[in-house]
Amino acid sequence: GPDLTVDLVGGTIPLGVTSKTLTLRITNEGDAKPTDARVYVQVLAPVDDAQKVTLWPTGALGDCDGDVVGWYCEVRPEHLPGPGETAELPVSAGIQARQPMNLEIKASVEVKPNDVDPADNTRSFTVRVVDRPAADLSVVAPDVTKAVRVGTGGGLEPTGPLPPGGTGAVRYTIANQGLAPVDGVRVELHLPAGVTFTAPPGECVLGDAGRSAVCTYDRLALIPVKQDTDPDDALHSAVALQHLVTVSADTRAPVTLRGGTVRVEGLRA
Amino acid sequence: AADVDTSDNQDGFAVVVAAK
Repeated sequence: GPDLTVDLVGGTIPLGVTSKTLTLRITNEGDAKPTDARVYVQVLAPVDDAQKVTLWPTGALGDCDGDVVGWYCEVRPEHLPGPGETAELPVSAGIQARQPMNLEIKASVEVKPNDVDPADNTRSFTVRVVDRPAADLSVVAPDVTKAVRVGTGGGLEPTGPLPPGGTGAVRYTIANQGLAPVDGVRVELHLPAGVTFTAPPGECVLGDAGRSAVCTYDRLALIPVKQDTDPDDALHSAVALQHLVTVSADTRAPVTLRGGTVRVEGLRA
Repeated sequence: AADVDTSDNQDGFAVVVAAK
């Protein structure tokens, strides 16, 4: 059966930032896809505190309702996570705190048919506003579900499901949601067993027989979101990157290959 | 470089392979 877990990342926010996007991850560690999943977020704090840091779901993952002290989202059928997959719900935090503070929240997920391990369906988290005026990088990497081809303009176009022997793209978005710029970004990627990088990207050094990469974007600067006001200039607060990957032709499909990771760090303040 | 929140510096992903 399905075994959904819930996690919230990005819950530490530098004092002075007025908005940050957190991510609520709903991962299916079971072996069946749920037919229904509903995630609940409840703020365990007095309304006064709840109004200093408001959390609200964004994006098109689910149909959501509620208010600042509690809300829920019904995950849309096309986003229900299959075995090994993760649905990532962006949660927009609006911060009006004038001093450091903590906000306790509880997140839980209700599943149909019954979750095989309900013990990990509910977790408590602390959202923290901290007095640290530094950079705050985040990364979001969706599951790879589509085969791609290089289009006439050089961009990648999805062509359908990803078969054994096929080529897909690992895509991820890095954003600086803090108060200080970073100069240069280092990215570490690990692919699941049975998947290798199709071509070594120029900025990357491959290892682990083509399954891992360390990429150094030495000239990539990311400024704080608040300073990223002109869409036409060359200064950016976020960047989307992608790498082509190939699935081994002898993979027994259908299967979800788990264990890919991407990790980012700023090189210099 | 200093980073206020490293909880969101890593994300996992899966590769979903369909039958041919």
